[in-house]
Formats: sequence, C-alpha cells, structure tokens
Amino acid sequence: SNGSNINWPPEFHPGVPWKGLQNIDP
Amino acid sequence: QEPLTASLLAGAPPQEQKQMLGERIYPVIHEMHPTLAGKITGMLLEIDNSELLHMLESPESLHSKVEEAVAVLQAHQAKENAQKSA
Repeated sequence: SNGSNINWPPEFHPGVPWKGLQNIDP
Repeated sequence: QEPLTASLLAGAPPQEQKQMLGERIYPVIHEMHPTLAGKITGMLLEIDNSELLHMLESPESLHSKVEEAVAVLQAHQAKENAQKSA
C-alpha cells in the first residue's frame, strides 16, 4: 500500500467469495 | 429463501458469514442504489454480524444505514477527487 485508500471501500459482488479489505490494494 | 438466523450463521466460518450476509443485504441495497450497491454492501459488511442480522430483520434500520453509508462514500469520493486535483 502507498497509503492511499482510493480503492476503498471493497466492492461486494453476489456469488463472488468475499475477502473484505483483502479485495483492495493487493 | 429461508431467513438468515444467528444459528445458521454461527455454523459457518467467519469469512463465509460475511458472504452469507452480503448475499442477503446486496439485493435490498441494489433496489435503493443500483450503481453503488457493491460498494455500499462492502462498507456495511464491516459492521458486526449481529447488527447486520438485526438490519435484515428491520428494513428501516437497513435503509437508514444505507443512506449513512452513501453519505460517507460520497464524502470519501469528494476527498479523493480533491486530493487528485490538488
């Protein structure tokens, strides 16, 4: 992470396993 | 679809619990804000499972939480935009 949370919040997609905050900024 | 109960949730691993809750609240949010539903659901999934369960049983509290999340999301996006243009 470069300190930016521009991708927050992580998006939920029905049928796609939810990984919470791990969904963003890999 | 059978109602999601605390005991049903308790039988699933933590990550799966959020998934189950997300699958239930997403359609409700999608009715209110089709374009933002994914992000709003993502925000609401940061809330405690017990409160999410309560919100599923009480559409009124879910609706008010969604409006709250939309306001936070819009403020966040406005801030990001301001930083980008700065």
